[in-house]
Amino acid sequence: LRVGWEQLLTSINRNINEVENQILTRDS
Amino acid sequence: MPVFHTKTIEGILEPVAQQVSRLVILHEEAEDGNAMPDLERPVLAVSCAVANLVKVGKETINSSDDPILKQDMPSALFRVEGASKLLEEASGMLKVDPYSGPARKKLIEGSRGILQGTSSLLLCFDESEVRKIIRECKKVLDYLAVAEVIETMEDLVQFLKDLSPCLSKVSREVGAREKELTHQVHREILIRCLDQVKTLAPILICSMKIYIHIICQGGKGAEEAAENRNYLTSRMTDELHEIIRVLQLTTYDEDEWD
Repeated sequence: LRVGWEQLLTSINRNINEVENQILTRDS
Repeated sequence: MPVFHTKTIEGILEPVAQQVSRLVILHEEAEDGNAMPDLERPVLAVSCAVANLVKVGKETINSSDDPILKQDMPSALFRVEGASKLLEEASGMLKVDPYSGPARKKLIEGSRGILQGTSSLLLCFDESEVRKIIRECKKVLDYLAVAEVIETMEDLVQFLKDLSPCLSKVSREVGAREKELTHQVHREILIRCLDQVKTLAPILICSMKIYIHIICQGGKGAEEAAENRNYLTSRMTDELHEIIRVLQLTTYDEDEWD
């Protein structure tokens, strides 16, 4: 479970960064 | 069956969606009462990323000239922010009680909320991109609507000068969009319609030239030539309307996947 939650939160973090990149790329 | 309608959205959300589902199952299996790990650090990292995303999102809302994007985006940002707060609360509760059931529920709710919020954000942007392509398609439709009033070679040359760049842009953008879609049937319709538009365009110009030539020569057969030209414009118009319709589709035909 420990690994599972940490991995999920890391993925969520990466996911948020990718969404931010998408916004910045399309916005420019 | 693909859940996300573009490859970009699928590439970003699919891995997280799978992990959330897997973790919900793990969580249900762990209801017997295992202690939860300390998640303060990864939750803090998520909070920082969300704060940054919200900042960028708000700047985008302020600078965008798309009223629908301006209207839809704030609720998606609000959702991500709310979900991030849930994760923070859960992390705080687990520090006090690593066995806390409500904290686990908040973790799952927060993770799902971030997934749903980021999904809404990506959809807002995607729809805005689609609206841009549709605007270009409508420009071509506007030009096609004036084809029947062109009666001189000079006007035809101007007509071509106006239409060509718009058609090229539509061809380029619809072609790129087709490659982005995950739904095979939608892709095939776009390819077919675009091919038709590209094939019909030079034939239409030829028919307009013939019509102008006939009316300059005295008008015999002008009616048939006009009918032929109008038939070609209506064919191209229909294909463009179909492109616009399919560009706006995001749902899937269940039968096809069966």
